[in-house]
Amino acid sequence: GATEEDRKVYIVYLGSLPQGEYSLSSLHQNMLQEVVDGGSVENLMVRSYKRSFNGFAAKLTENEMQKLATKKEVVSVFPSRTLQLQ
Amino acid sequence: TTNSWDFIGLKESVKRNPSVESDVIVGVLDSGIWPESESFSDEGFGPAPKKWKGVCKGGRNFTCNKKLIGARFYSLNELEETARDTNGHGTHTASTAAGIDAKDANFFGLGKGTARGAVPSSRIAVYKVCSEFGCSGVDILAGFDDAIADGVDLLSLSLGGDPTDFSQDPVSIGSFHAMAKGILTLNAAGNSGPDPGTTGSVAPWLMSVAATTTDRLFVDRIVLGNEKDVMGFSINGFSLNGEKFPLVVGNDVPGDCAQSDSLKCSGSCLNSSAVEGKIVLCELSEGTIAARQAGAVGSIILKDTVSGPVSFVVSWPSSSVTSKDYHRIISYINSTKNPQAEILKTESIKDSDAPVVAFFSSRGPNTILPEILKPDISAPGVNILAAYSPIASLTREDKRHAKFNIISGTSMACPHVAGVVAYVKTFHPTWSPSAIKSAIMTTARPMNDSITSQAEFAYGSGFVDPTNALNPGLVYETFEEDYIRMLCSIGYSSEKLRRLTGNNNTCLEASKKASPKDLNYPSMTSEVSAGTPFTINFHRTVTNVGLPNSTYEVHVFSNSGVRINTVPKVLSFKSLNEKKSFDVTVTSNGVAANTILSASVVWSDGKHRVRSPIALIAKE
Repeated sequence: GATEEDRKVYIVYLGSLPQGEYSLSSLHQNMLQEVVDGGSVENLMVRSYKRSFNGFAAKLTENEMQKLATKKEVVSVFPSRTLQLQ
Repeated sequence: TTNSWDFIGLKESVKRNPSVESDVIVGVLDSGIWPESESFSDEGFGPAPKKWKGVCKGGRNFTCNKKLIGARFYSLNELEETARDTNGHGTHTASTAAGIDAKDANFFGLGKGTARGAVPSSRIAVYKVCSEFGCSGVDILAGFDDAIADGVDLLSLSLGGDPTDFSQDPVSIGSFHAMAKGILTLNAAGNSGPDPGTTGSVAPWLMSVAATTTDRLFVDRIVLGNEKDVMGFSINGFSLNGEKFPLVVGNDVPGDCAQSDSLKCSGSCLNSSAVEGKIVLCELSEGTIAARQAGAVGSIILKDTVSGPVSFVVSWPSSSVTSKDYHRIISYINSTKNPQAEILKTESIKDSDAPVVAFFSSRGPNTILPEILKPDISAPGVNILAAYSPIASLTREDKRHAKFNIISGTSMACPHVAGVVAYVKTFHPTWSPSAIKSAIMTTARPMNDSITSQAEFAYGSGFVDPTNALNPGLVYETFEEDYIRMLCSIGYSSEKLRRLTGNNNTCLEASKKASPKDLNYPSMTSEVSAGTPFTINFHRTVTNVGLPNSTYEVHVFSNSGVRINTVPKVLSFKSLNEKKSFDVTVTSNGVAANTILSASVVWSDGKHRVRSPIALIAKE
């Protein structure tokens, strides 16, 4: 029953890049699809990190964030904070 | 910058390695860059280094050159479609670290000289991760992801926030992967000082930088009607041409508003007809704007006395004075029927107290990992003149534009150390990030913190000394596996660490029982219990990078009443890269809560001095 307004941008950090040939974009899309009830996840995916480390950023509900956080391949899930120039 | 590199000791005539320097790529994650600034001209530069794998994707009307070899922009909100710097901050930091010489640089005639970076022959790659709304974690991680893969040699991040657990902090995460690829990340300690525990730059694999003053102090004198001088602080390029104007106190000429507000000259609480053509004395900084709007010719503002000699750019004749001088002026006004004053144009004078840690510079202890001393190092971050974006406002209130600006912050200190890292790298291209960091920390000049008495928790290992850092003698090296052991010791699971590193790292029982204070760090710190005797042990290993055959003796300095013992007291080396370990034990009969115990261990072979500070804080 979550609305679009309930979604916040979270970073899903998956650690280092996996060994071997992987399409990380697909992997990230699939992980997201697993926790989102129905519908396309294309609009929910904000960014994929796949050149130097592994992770993605997506618009998630609290419930989806909790589900992702329990996955064994996830190091951490946290909201995207805004830092400041100093 | 036109002065700070000379003050640090990196003079124009310093020895350089230009061919290697031109292969060094400085990555800057910031608010973008102004590519047309003369600090980024590519005259005389050859093609980009072969190792460069990045691109120039700065958006519309953005062109790179052989100096500025890469640009990318990110925007979580898709509002920014250019790497062009509309803020000025990114241009300032990039030019401080790596700008070429820009002759006759000045800010409305102030601070005139040749603005230069530490490594003028190096290349710059810019990752715009900050917009007018700040720097989102999503964009910061994207900047790291690209910069590491693009092949930068070091990263400078003049941004930050509150202290956060490593696994949830984009700067800690990004800099960890940078370190694993041999890239050292420099990070501003933060501007939340002088309260303790305020630094948000906490990870041991990055280098956090505190801000200090330089020997160039900008002062803005006020001459009273009795011809007595009052020393003020502001960056004010205006002259009243030798004319004195009537002086009034803001709360004596209230406007149509509550009396309590008028005491501070806030908002519209000044009577325009009573202040027109006069200089207004105000208690709050907003008074500068209120007095100007009300038609005054100038303002004198009360400034917090603990804030020290930090001057701010003002867009009309205005100066700030300490509480003592503010009351001197009030006494003068009360002593005469016709009080008058003139605000002179800002001038620079020599500050023999420098370097002093800036009041705003965030302090340790490290609230995430108290066993790692933060900040790591200090560098100039007060009143730094460097290139600026010509379309950016000088300040929020001052809408003027300039090619150079004078600004303050740990943001300004960070690229100074980034420049030094690049400089050291030109002489030691194969050194690990931790070796370079150690070289800079152990050769730093000792400092005092007479303003807040927070010692190493204010300035870290001391004031950066680039030429000394080239020859440290010994270095404390730390590699990915050492950080993994440290993360085990603070409770990270084997599974989490396997994900983090991609290796089959498991937390051995020994690692779980270890203490993070035994990470091979160039400084030593710990919390101790107040009021009870304690014994703290630090284990360290040094690598010989000085002379093959050398013998180092230990010297211990302490004014804290603690006993410090080092075993062994002599380290003999037979070859380069040979490693030797030692233990430092600190004992005390107990100290009062919140006491900071400050000491240092120095290894010396007669030619090198390898100094590690020890900072202990007593907690309830």
